[in-house]
Amino acid sequence: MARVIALANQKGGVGKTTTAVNLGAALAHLGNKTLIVDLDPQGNATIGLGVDRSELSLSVYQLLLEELPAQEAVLPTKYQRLFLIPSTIELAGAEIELVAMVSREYRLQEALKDIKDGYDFVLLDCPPSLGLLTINAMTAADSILIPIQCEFYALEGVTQLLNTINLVRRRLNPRLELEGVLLTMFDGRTTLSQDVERDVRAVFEGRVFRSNIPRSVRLAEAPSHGKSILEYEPHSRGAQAYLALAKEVLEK
Amino acid sequence: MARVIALANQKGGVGKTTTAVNLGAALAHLGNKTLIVDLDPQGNATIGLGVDRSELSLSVYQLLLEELPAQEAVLPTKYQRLFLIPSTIELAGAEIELVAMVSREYRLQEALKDIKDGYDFVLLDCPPSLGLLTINAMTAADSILIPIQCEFYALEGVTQLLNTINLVRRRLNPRLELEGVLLTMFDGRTTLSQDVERDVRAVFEGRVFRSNIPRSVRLAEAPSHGKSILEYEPHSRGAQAYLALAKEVLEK
Ligand SMILES: Nc1ncnc2c1ncn2[C@@H]1O[C@H](COP(=O)(O)OP(=O)(O)OP(=O)(O)O)[C@@H](O)[C@H]1O
Ligand SMILES: Nc1ncnc2c1ncn2[C@@H]1O[C@H](COP(=O)(O)OP(=O)(O)OP(=O)(O)O)[C@@H](O)[C@H]1O
Ligand SMILES: [Mg+2]
Ligand SMILES: [Mg+2]
Repeated sequence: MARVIALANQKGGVGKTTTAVNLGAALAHLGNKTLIVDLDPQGNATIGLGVDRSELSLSVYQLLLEELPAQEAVLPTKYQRLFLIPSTIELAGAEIELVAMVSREYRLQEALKDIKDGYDFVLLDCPPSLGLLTINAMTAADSILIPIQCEFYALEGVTQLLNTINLVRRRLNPRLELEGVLLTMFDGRTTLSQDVERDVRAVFEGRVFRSNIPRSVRLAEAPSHGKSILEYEPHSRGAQAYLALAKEVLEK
Repeated sequence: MARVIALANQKGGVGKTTTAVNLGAALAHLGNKTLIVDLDPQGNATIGLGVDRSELSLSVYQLLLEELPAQEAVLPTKYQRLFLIPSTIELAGAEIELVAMVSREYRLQEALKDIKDGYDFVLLDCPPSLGLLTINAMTAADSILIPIQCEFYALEGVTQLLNTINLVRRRLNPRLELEGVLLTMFDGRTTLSQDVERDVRAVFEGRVFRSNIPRSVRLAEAPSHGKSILEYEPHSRGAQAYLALAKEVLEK
């Protein structure tokens, strides 16, 4: 029985893709068959896993807009038990194309229905907006993991995100839960990070993962080699943090 | 005669808002009457300038969707010669509402037509997407300033952004030019930053500003005090870099 987790936050650059790729790699490393679905037209998760987008003919675009059976878009990655449904540049036009379609919010849920139970986890990497691609992810998901960067602007958008989650739960997907809030780019030396951590843990009491993801240049370097942090620097703080996060997710 | 500059990049978290606020403050500090227009539903520029969004009744939403005369939404800031058209949460629905409207791409251009010549500079802070809010900004703008974070994923989306700029130039706004590319969050100690700088300067030959904006926690702290970097830490590297950038923009 698969657990479908959406990685969502409309604030940009907070670590959604880095978490999708490295949590996915860590879950696979720990023995779980995992599928990452790249719903961002920028395709950073696709690139970060070393896939050449220009060579792709099938992607999540065909799933959403042409009812392609999902299995046909699934790619293996270099990691055992880790698979990907990539995104290509065509996805950039999808939000406007979806507006006019019937049951447009359910396209991804429909597309994943037949294949999701072949996996232990399905991770949905969302773009930095609350448009129809993110709404599709929230409708298809069992839960949402919210990465929050340890910086000031990070807290501002969370209310809007929580309102959207409630709206989706009421109207589109009654089983949608909060998987948890993840503090990213945490730099223990700055009071800014400490202040944000204190505020986030106060607001979300107990829904914040124990593991913080430290700010670490190794995490930013790994995608330029098309590698997960586990392969790029297995003993780094970033790799340890994502393994610890995977274990927390498995505990639930 | 105002220069209207859009700050655009669909990659999230690259420094669009930080540049809008601090370049705006620096231009005003150097004697130029400057208007910042916050086109991001997250309203980070509005918050970063110390404005309480919950108290606002008029914002850029009314300009785009209710043809409110722009002057009525203009707010003064605590800084002389620096003004703001704020954004509120209502803007989150604007992209879908705009889709069905006549000449939807020209709403901002129309709205700013009567007031822009009362300013030396108008800076448009865009959300992290290439949807109708960003298209409106590109249609209203004379030029585009592209902040690029000195990290790997930053280069990936630039081709898509340049394609969109060309599309807007061909179909909606023939005078649209590239103001320049700005390297942000530059950390000279990492090879990652040095590699990205080398790649960006090679790709954009001569269109990259001489001043890089250094990664500096002071820049991330300033908005939590509702202050520009010039007020928060006038002698910091961040403040010096944005003043140098303002001087480069004025040279053109
Ligand atoms: N813990 C970390 N330490 C240092 N750098 C990080 C960390 N996590 C992510 N990064 C870097 O920060 C940048 C933003 O991260 P990422 O692209 O994962 O965010 P995102 O939320 O997916 O962005 P977008 O909103 O554009 O989709 C990237 O360059 C990434 O490599
Ligand atoms: N030069 C810098 N050094 C350190 N931190 C920075 C710098 N510039 C911006 N930041 C911080 O990085 C984060 C992202 O910056 P900012 O919000 O300006 O980016 P953005 O492109 O506007 O994001 P979005 O895509 O969500 O609109 C913020 O927390 C900001 O305070
Ligand atoms: Mg991403
Ligand atoms: Mg912004």
